[in-house]
Amino acid sequence: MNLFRLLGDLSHLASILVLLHKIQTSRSCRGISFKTQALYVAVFVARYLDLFWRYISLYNSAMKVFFIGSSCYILYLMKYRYRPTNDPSIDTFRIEYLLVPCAILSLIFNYNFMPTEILWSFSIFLESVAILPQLFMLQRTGEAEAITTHYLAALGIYRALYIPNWIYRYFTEGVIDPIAVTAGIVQTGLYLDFFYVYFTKVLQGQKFELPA
Amino acid sequence: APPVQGHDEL
Repeated sequence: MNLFRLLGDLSHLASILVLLHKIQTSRSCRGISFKTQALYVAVFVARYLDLFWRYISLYNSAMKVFFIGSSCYILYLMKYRYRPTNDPSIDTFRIEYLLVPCAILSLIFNYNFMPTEILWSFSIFLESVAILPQLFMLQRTGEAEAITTHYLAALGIYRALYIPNWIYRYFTEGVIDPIAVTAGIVQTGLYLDFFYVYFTKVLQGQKFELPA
Repeated sequence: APPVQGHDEL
């Protein structure tokens, strides 16, 4: 564990708490892509079920339980409790365009051709693109509530912090994880446009609005 | 060979 990874994980944790806060206080999931949230459940379940056979640390296990539990809870909130505020007509990204290529990639690129390792690779690839339905929705509506942008920023910062973490681990431990690093760089890249608007507008007190 | 050594990252 190093500082970059710890701060990254905390940022990930914060992003989920911000999202839950947004839904609970506004009693609405307006502006949140159900598809992205469903993809995160798939990501966490595919990757973190190793909880049952691979113990790393209490920290690691507790985080895994939290991520699986909170992502399922968010789906429940969107699908049942605040269902009327969820508008599927603007959440139109075709997720099969993500699921199928990720499944194929995970069969080709994995560290061991066995179900658990293929699932791990699949979750890494899927996580890297799971935000696309959400970004697509943002692009379509052209604006977002400030709190939704804080959620996305925290999520993007989490990914960005994993990059210095890998650099640090390469020099201190000599380990390199090409699958995670490649997918992680792609994933962080997807946030660049968003970050630009977030840092130049939202943090200056302006509304998050995309140029027409 | 790289890290099947645990996937210790989240």
